[in-house]
Amino acid sequence: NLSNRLEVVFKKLRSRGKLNEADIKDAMREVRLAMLEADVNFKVVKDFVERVSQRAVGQEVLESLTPGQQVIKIVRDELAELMGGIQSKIQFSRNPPTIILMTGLQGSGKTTTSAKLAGKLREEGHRPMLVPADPRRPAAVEQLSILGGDLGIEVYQSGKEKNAVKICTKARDQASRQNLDVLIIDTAGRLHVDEELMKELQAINDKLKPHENLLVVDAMTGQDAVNVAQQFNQAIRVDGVVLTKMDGDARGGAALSINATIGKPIKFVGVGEKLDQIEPFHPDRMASRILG
Amino acid sequence: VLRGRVINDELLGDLEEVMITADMGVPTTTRIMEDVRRKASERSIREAEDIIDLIKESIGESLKDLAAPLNVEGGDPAVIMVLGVNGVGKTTTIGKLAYNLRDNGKKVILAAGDTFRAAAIEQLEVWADRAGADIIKGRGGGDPSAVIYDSIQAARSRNCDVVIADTAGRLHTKVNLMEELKKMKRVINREVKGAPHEVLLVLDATTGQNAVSQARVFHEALGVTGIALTKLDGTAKGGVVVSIVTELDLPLKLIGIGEKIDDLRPFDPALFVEALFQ
Ligand SMILES: Nc1nc2c(ncn2[C@@H]2O[C@H](COP(=O)(O)OP(=O)(O)OP(=O)(O)O)[C@@H](O)[C@H]2O)c(=O)[nH]1
Ligand SMILES: Nc1nc2c(ncn2[C@@H]2O[C@H](COP(=O)(O)OP(=O)(O)OP(=O)(O)O)[C@@H](O)[C@H]2O)c(=O)[nH]1
Ligand SMILES: [Mg+2]
Ligand SMILES: [Mg+2]
Repeated sequence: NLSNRLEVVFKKLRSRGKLNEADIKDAMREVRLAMLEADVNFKVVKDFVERVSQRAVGQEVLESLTPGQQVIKIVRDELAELMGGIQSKIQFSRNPPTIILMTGLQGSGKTTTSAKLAGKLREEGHRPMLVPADPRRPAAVEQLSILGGDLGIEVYQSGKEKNAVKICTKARDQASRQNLDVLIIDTAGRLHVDEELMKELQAINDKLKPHENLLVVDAMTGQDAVNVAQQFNQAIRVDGVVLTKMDGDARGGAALSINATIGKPIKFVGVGEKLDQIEPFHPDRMASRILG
Repeated sequence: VLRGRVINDELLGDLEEVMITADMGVPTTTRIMEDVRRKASERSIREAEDIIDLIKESIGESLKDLAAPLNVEGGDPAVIMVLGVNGVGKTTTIGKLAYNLRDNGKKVILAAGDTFRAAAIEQLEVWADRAGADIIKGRGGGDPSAVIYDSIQAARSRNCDVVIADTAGRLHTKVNLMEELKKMKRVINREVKGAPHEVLLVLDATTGQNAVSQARVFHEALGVTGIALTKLDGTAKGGVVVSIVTELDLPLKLIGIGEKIDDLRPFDPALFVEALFQ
């Protein structure tokens, strides 16, 4: 892991007694390798290593008895700060229902996360409604209905309606009538480069004016995370990210890539297939995980 | 875009960036670049465009021996097990594959082996209907091995050529779920000589270096015989398969390029390598 690799770098240098800029360069090379291995985006790694290099040539490292540990501490602190600085709670509206729009690539975990989020919000005293606004994927409506049913949470019955915008507006009206205070809209998986589907997403966003647009991202996403985040953010202004499948061994570098690129916080983390497996995001834990 | 550029460290650095950004990973990129530097000096390469051709040649070399067709001949029935982590496109790929096999004159049965996830069976039923394949399902929450057993018996009694077994998505780190797959494979092998004829690992092209870990673990547990790489219609290049294919000697057989029933293609190394640099 990175700790060990940095110790190896600094062991060779300790015999000389002093560190210099070239030594720090070696250490930064190890940090860069660790982050690329963790799927952090190439350009994000470049920028990050540059800013950390500045700090690493400071006295705190050069005069430390354990320079390797010092560098790790600097890197970890910078990472955690980058990923944790911002508001990471759902912003509820004063005029209910609060509308939460779940969006993202195919298979990222939107439907499962929608149900998990509904369950969590109900435990926190809210009255959520789930909206199956994916009219395309085979059995998508059934999937959300079953999950909502398992939790005893209201799932809007879209019937034969295939227009996603209509499904959402009718669901919102029904939620208001039933005095439900949160609307969680599950949408179809879509590619950020699919013009037609991105237009559909914009139409939903324009008509419903959601209070929270959550981008659901698979923790194992590679370099492409930057493209995805940028395009979705450009289309509908993302408010936050949910990182799913964190119960696996993916290092999750996409978390840093997305944060560094669109500056939006990771609000929740999916840690399993069961409906109670959603947790708040811990930037310091994520930083350690990315560094390996 | 490379025309007129001089071959120097900056150019090579830019090319490395293209490869790493395509998810090829640092070790594989480094290996390819060493290979290219050696060839460039051996062949006295001077032009920047020729460097890129060397890179493509080097990557193509690693991939071309490992493109292979799906093995669906000669089984009684032929059995294909489809597995992989959650959400990669297993069920959709099965629907596309069933349609393709039907188009080639095969009678196909789909085994609804995901007895866990909400509406997994309903989802596969839609695909069976679209593909013109039969479907065998058990009760929700039941034993997937029982479903595959029933499917094999049904294939024999209905004279079907191929059984494709859908399985629930599972992270390779979950030991008990990997054991469930091993049991399914044993049941298949016991019922049909030489089966499963294909153990197809589905990987998502948007996945980064974790795909190597996925491939290693699934291969070690089940003996993967082929890879299907999905979602290549996005902007992700799927470069991680270069490491997987060379490190584990696994054939790349199919690619998914969309969500419709005919969005399945055999893997073409030359096209794949071209796309890496577009
Ligand atoms: N292990 C694990 N699996 C998850 C997690 N979140 C979702 N999944 C699984 O990932 C798969 C895909 O989840 P879905 O909720 O269907 O994903 P989706 O984004 O709605 O998919 P599309 O609607 O097709 O785009 C399912 O097998 C889920 O059970 C998680 O945090 N951990
Ligand atoms: N764009 C694109 N989407 C795909 C492709 N293959 C599958 N999908 C989509 O990916 C999502 C997940 O597909 P599934 O077939 O449910 O994936 P799975 O592996 O069976 O998922 P689990 O059973 O939940 O683990 C669906 O929205 C599919 O339409 C592909 O090649 N391109
Ligand atoms: Mg869904
Ligand atoms: Mg499936």
